[in-house]
Amino acid sequence: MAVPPQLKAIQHHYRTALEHDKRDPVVAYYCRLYAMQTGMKLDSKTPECRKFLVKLMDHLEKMKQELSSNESISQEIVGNAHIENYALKMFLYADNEDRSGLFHKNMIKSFYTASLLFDVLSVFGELSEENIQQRKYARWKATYIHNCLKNGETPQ
Amino acid sequence: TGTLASSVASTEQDELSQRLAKLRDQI
Repeated sequence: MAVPPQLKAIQHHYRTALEHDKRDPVVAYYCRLYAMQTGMKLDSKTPECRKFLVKLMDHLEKMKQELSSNESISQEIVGNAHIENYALKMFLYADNEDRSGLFHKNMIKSFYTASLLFDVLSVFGELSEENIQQRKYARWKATYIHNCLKNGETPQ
Repeated sequence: TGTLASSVASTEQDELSQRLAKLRDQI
Protein backbone atom coordinates (compact mmCIF):
# COMPACT_ATOMS: atom_id res chain seq x y z
CA MET A 1 0.00 0.00 0.00
CA ALA A 2 1.69 3.21 -1.20
CA VAL A 3 1.73 6.22 1.11
CA PRO A 4 -0.02 9.19 -0.63
CA PRO A 5 2.26 12.21 -1.21
CA GLN A 6 0.20 14.33 1.24
CA LEU A 7 1.23 11.90 3.99
CA LYS A 8 4.95 11.91 3.10
CA ALA A 9 5.82 12.86 6.70
CA ILE A 10 4.73 9.41 7.93
CA GLN A 11 6.25 7.28 5.17
CA HIS A 12 9.36 6.33 7.17
CA HIS A 13 7.31 5.40 10.25
CA TYR A 14 5.05 3.31 8.04
CA ARG A 15 8.05 1.62 6.42
CA THR A 16 9.47 0.89 9.90
CA ALA A 17 6.15 -0.81 10.73
CA LEU A 18 6.45 -3.03 7.64
CA GLU A 19 10.04 -3.90 8.52
CA HIS A 20 9.02 -4.97 12.04
CA ASP A 21 5.88 -7.01 11.28
CA LYS A 22 7.80 -10.25 11.80
CA ARG A 23 10.75 -9.00 13.89
CA ASP A 24 8.74 -7.21 16.58
CA PRO A 25 4.96 -6.90 16.06
CA VAL A 26 4.62 -4.54 19.05
CA VAL A 27 6.96 -2.04 17.36
CA ALA A 28 5.05 -2.57 14.08
CA TYR A 29 1.71 -1.89 15.82
CA TYR A 30 2.75 1.35 17.51
CA CYS A 31 4.52 2.64 14.37
CA ARG A 32 1.21 2.13 12.53
CA LEU A 33 -0.68 3.82 15.36
CA TYR A 34 1.65 6.84 15.12
CA ALA A 35 1.23 6.89 11.33
CA MET A 36 -2.55 6.72 11.76
CA GLN A 37 -2.79 9.53 14.31
CA THR A 38 -0.39 11.80 12.46
CA GLY A 39 -1.89 10.97 9.07
CA MET A 40 -5.36 11.95 10.29
CA LYS A 41 -4.03 15.34 11.33
CA LEU A 42 -2.24 15.85 8.00
CA ASP A 43 -5.01 14.90 5.58
CA SER A 44 -7.98 12.66 6.10
CA LYS A 45 -10.21 14.37 3.56
CA THR A 46 -8.82 13.70 0.09
CA PRO A 47 -10.01 10.34 -1.32
CA GLU A 48 -6.51 8.80 -1.64
CA CYS A 49 -5.61 9.70 1.96
CA ARG A 50 -8.97 8.47 3.30
CA LYS A 51 -8.52 5.17 1.46
CA PHE A 52 -5.01 4.78 2.88
CA LEU A 53 -6.08 5.67 6.42
CA VAL A 54 -9.13 3.36 6.38
CA LYS A 55 -6.91 0.45 5.29
CA LEU A 56 -4.38 1.37 7.96
CA MET A 57 -7.15 1.39 10.59
CA ASP A 58 -8.43 -2.01 9.37
CA HIS A 59 -4.89 -3.37 9.80
CA LEU A 60 -4.50 -1.84 13.27
CA GLU A 61 -7.80 -3.34 14.46
CA LYS A 62 -6.79 -6.75 13.09
CA MET A 63 -3.38 -6.55 14.79
CA LYS A 64 -4.94 -5.53 18.11
CA GLN A 65 -7.24 -8.55 17.96
CA GLU A 66 -4.44 -10.94 17.02
CA LEU A 67 -2.10 -9.59 19.69
CA SER A 68 -4.75 -9.20 22.40
CA SER A 69 -2.89 -11.53 24.78
CA ASN A 70 0.24 -9.37 24.57
CA GLU A 71 0.33 -6.87 27.46
CA SER A 72 2.33 -4.39 25.37
CA ILE A 73 -0.74 -4.10 23.14
CA SER A 74 -3.56 -4.44 25.69
CA GLN A 75 -1.93 -1.97 28.12
CA GLU A 76 -0.45 1.16 26.57
CA ILE A 77 1.77 1.84 29.59
CA VAL A 78 3.53 -1.48 28.94
CA GLY A 79 3.66 -0.64 25.23
CA ASN A 80 5.26 2.70 26.07
CA ALA A 81 8.06 0.94 28.00
CA HIS A 82 8.55 -1.56 25.15
CA ILE A 83 8.94 1.15 22.50
CA GLU A 84 11.23 3.27 24.68
CA ASN A 85 13.46 0.27 25.46
CA TYR A 86 13.61 -0.69 21.80
CA ALA A 87 14.46 2.89 20.75
CA LEU A 88 17.20 3.09 23.39
CA LYS A 89 18.61 -0.30 22.33
CA MET A 90 18.87 0.96 18.72
CA PHE A 91 20.35 4.25 19.90
CA LEU A 92 22.97 2.60 22.14
CA TYR A 93 24.03 0.12 19.44
CA ALA A 94 24.62 2.97 16.97
CA ASP A 95 26.27 5.17 19.61
CA ASN A 96 28.70 2.38 20.59
CA GLU A 97 29.63 1.81 16.95
CA ASP A 98 30.11 5.55 16.52
CA ARG A 99 32.36 5.82 19.59
CA SER A 100 34.36 2.82 18.37
CA GLY A 101 34.91 4.56 15.03
CA LEU A 102 32.87 1.94 13.17
CA PHE A 103 30.80 3.74 10.55
CA HIS A 104 28.50 1.70 8.34
CA LYS A 105 24.98 1.55 6.88
CA ASN A 106 23.56 -0.51 9.76
CA MET A 107 24.56 2.01 12.42
CA ILE A 108 23.19 4.89 10.33
CA LYS A 109 19.90 3.03 10.01
CA SER A 110 19.87 2.30 13.76
CA PHE A 111 20.36 6.00 14.58
CA TYR A 112 17.57 6.90 12.14
CA THR A 113 15.18 4.18 13.33
CA ALA A 114 15.78 5.25 16.95
CA SER A 115 14.83 8.81 16.01
CA LEU A 116 11.62 7.55 14.34
CA LEU A 117 10.74 5.50 17.43
CA PHE A 118 11.17 8.57 19.64
CA ASP A 119 8.53 10.17 17.37
CA VAL A 120 6.32 7.11 17.92
CA LEU A 121 6.62 7.56 21.71
CA SER A 122 4.54 10.73 21.33
CA VAL A 123 1.39 8.57 20.94
CA PHE A 124 1.65 7.94 24.70
CA GLY A 125 1.90 11.61 25.64
CA GLU A 126 4.38 14.45 25.65
CA LEU A 127 8.00 13.40 25.11
CA SER A 128 10.46 13.85 27.96
CA GLU A 129 13.22 16.42 27.46
CA GLU A 130 15.74 13.53 27.45
CA ASN A 131 13.87 11.75 24.63
CA ILE A 132 13.67 15.01 22.65
CA GLN A 133 17.44 15.46 22.93
CA GLN A 134 18.11 11.80 22.04
CA ARG A 135 15.84 12.11 18.98
CA LYS A 136 17.62 15.27 17.84
CA TYR A 137 21.07 13.72 18.34
CA ALA A 138 20.14 10.42 16.61
CA ARG A 139 18.65 12.22 13.60
CA TRP A 140 21.61 14.55 13.28
CA LYS A 141 24.14 11.70 13.60
CA ALA A 142 22.31 9.61 10.96
CA THR A 143 22.35 12.51 8.49
CA TYR A 144 25.93 13.56 9.29
CA ILE A 145 27.47 10.06 9.01
CA HIS A 146 25.41 9.30 5.88
CA ASN A 147 26.71 12.46 4.20
CA CYS A 148 30.31 11.74 5.27
CA LEU A 149 30.22 8.21 3.84
CA LYS A 150 28.57 9.48 0.65
CA ASN A 151 31.34 12.06 0.18
CA GLY A 152 34.15 9.66 1.10
CA GLU A 153 34.96 11.57 4.31
CA THR A 154 35.69 10.13 7.76
CA PRO A 155 33.18 11.27 10.39
CA GLN A 156 34.71 13.15 13.32
CA THR B 1 -22.36 19.72 -4.14
CA GLY B 2 -19.28 21.10 -2.38
CA THR B 3 -21.18 21.21 0.91
CA LEU B 4 -22.38 17.63 0.44
CA ALA B 5 -18.85 16.41 -0.37
CA SER B 6 -17.37 18.14 2.69
CA SER B 7 -20.18 16.77 4.84
CA VAL B 8 -19.44 13.21 3.65
CA ALA B 9 -15.72 13.75 4.27
CA SER B 10 -16.43 15.08 7.75
CA THR B 11 -18.63 12.07 8.61
CA GLU B 12 -15.94 9.68 7.42
CA GLN B 13 -13.36 11.57 9.45
CA ASP B 14 -15.55 11.28 12.55
CA GLU B 15 -15.91 7.57 11.92
CA LEU B 16 -12.13 7.18 11.77
CA SER B 17 -11.73 9.25 14.96
CA GLN B 18 -14.25 7.02 16.72
CA ARG B 19 -12.51 3.85 15.55
CA LEU B 20 -9.20 5.29 16.74
CA ALA B 21 -10.63 6.15 20.16
CA LYS B 22 -12.12 2.66 20.43
CA LEU B 23 -8.83 1.08 19.40
CA ARG B 24 -7.14 2.95 22.23
CA ASP B 25 -9.90 2.07 24.73
CA GLN B 26 -10.81 5.74 25.08
CA ILE B 27 -14.54 5.11 24.57
